[in-house]
Parts: sequence; C-alpha cells; structure tokens
Amino acid sequence: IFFQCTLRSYFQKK
Amino acid sequence: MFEARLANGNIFKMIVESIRELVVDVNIDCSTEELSIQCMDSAHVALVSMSLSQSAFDHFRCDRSLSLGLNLPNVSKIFKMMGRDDTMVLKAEDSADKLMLMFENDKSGTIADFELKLMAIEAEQLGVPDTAYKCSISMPSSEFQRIVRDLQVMGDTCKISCTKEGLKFSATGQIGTGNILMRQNVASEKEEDHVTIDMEEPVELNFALRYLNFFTKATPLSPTVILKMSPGLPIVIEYPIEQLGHVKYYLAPKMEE
Repeated sequence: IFFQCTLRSYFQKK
Repeated sequence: MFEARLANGNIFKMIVESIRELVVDVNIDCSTEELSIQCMDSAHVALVSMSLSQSAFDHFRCDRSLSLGLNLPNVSKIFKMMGRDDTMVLKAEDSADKLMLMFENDKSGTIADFELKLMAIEAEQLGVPDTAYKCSISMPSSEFQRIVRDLQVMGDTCKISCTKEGLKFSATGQIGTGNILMRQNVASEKEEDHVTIDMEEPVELNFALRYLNFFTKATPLSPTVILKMSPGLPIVIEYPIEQLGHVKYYLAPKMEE
C-alpha cells in the first residue's frame, strides 16, 4: 500500500 | 511596462502545452532577467518550475517585476491560432490587468493580435533548495516518453531504480510485471542519443505513472531529459530549453506503508 506526501513536507513555504 | 518579442514563438506555445494538463490557473512572473513560472498541481504532489531567460528574446523590456495571472485553457486556445513560424510579442502595462499577444508572420504578412484579461491568482510558492542528488541521469526525452507511456499498461505505479547495472523502470499490476532497463550508452555520435548515469549511491523510488506521463508533454522542448533522484526526496525531471531556460518538474515519491 502506497501513500504520497504533498511537496510541502519536502520544501519550505516561501 | 512589460514587452517581450520571441522570434520562435513556438517555444512559448510548447511551454504552455507542457504545463496545461497539470495546472489550470498560473502566474507568469516577469522580471528584468527572465520569465518564470512556479506552480503546483491541485493535489500539491507535483510542482512545475519554468524559466526562460531574457536572452531568449529578441527584445525584452520589464520596467517593474509583475505577475501575469493566466487561465491556461484560454491561453492554449489562443496559441492554437499561432502558426509554426510565427514571432510572438507579449505586452502588458504595469497595472497588469490585461495581456496583449501578437503573432506575426513576415512570410505571409499576417499579424494576429489578442487581448487577454488577467486574473489575480493566489498561489503558494515553495522554496526549492538546490540539492546535490545521489543519481543524475541524462537520456533522450523521446525514450523516456516511450517508457512511461508503455508501462501504463502494466500498472499505475512506476518504480525507478538507479544501480550500477543501469536505470530500471518497473511497473506491476494485475497482468504481471514489466521492467525496462536503460544502460549507460555513449556510443552514438549524436550527443542527444546518449544515456549517461552519474551515480553516487543506488536509489530506488516509486512514482505515479499518470504524473510522469503529464511531464512528457515537455518532450518537444528538448531532445534530452535529466532525471535526478535521492532517497526519500521528490524526483526532478528537467527539460533544458537550449541554453536559455528549462521546464523542471518535481514529483513526490509514493512511500510504502
């Protein structure tokens, strides 16, 4: 079973 | 005011085509150095970053940084009316409530002009660090397009693994498993046919094939594509636009629970 995090969990909000 | 003239207007048309299946409304940011776009898809798992340097343009004037808020389906409809060899001119006042687009063709003597209403788009911007990736692969963009298209018949997730054996794309589904291995290959005289693999350590990540297929809409922009991966990080899929810019896609990996 896969899950996918949003990019917010990898990159900082500007 | 903002004014830009691009002799090969088709480049801009291809940029629009490369992102319009991922996002609907987008800000084109204009500065003295470049035109740029950063936007995420509605699920916020994929990000597009586009840059086109002012040196790509025959004429470029941008007195003050501004954002042009565009609805891509509408922009795409207008670009359908652009001829292959047309020159494109973009113009906007500093108030940026409308964008003027002109498609000119010296051979046929035609000039088409359009006025497009601009929108105020609130979009979250992310700071993407310039990371050193563990694997960097350069390959023909047409090969990458073919692989991710073909693997869709096997399943909806693609495992991309980079080892010393090469770069392997795998998909598993109800009918079975498919693997496509690309080995390093620099035999061809044409550099754009080369496959180069620069690996510091092996990386294996899973991605949604649907998104990988969206990204291949940028294939006409570049003969080569560059894939960058590190464990647990979004993949970077970069289409360089000559020496003038790029379209880069970032996609969050699928993690196994």
